[in-house]
Amino acid sequence: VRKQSQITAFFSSP
Amino acid sequence: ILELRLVQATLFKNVLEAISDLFSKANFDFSGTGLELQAMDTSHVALVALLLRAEAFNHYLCDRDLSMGLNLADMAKAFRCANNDDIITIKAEEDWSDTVTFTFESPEDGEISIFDFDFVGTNGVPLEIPEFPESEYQAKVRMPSAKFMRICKKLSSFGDSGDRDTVVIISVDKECVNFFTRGKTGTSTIVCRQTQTVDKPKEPTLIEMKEQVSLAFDLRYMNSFSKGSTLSDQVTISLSSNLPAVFEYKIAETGYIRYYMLPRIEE
Repeated sequence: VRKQSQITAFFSSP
Repeated sequence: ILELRLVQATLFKNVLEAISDLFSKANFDFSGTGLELQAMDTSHVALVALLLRAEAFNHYLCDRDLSMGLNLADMAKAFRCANNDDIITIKAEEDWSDTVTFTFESPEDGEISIFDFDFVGTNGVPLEIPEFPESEYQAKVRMPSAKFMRICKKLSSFGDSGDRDTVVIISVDKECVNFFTRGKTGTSTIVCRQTQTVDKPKEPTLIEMKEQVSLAFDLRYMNSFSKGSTLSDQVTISLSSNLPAVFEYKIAETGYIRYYMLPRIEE
């Protein structure tokens, strides 16, 4: 199974 | 005051077509530099960032930074009514703190359509997006945007269309990029070789590889990203196992649209 991470795991609010 | 004019609606129509099926709301940031747009899909898997520098507009006046959330589905509907050669004016005034006005004017018959859009809350955008150094990507592939779109369509027609989770594996190895997907009763691979630029100087496929890389992506998202092809003849795909992949379309000399998505990781 390949898991999809959310992009928010990488970019954050300024 | 914000007052912008574009003498051809095409650019904005194409922007909306490139984002409105995947992203329902976007944050529009207007500043002296230009328009910066960001949107995330409802699952927070993909992020799109668009820059249109002030020079992209025929008239650009923005004396105070202005940030607004707008509903893209409503905007796309309005823009579908606009002709490609309509003149667009975008206006917001300080005392109308929650509305922006888009006006389409037909240069032929003088008909004017006016749409007021209320601001909406956005889905957690804007986010801080750092520029990663080129060296952090294991491979970069540049190809004609129409070719990338065709590849996505081919893979979709092979993969079971009812399956929303079809995965594409993009592998880069020396002078080849492979797109691989598994259907119900078999697999499909599309191999793209680096092309000699002498033959077709306008449509090169270029591969820069630091190390071999093989990453899995959701085909449904890639298909949506490929709609950026109306904005640029070329797409650049930057791949890294540690960073979000970037699917970038440069918009003439005046900006870009970039789609970001993390690869799927084996568990």
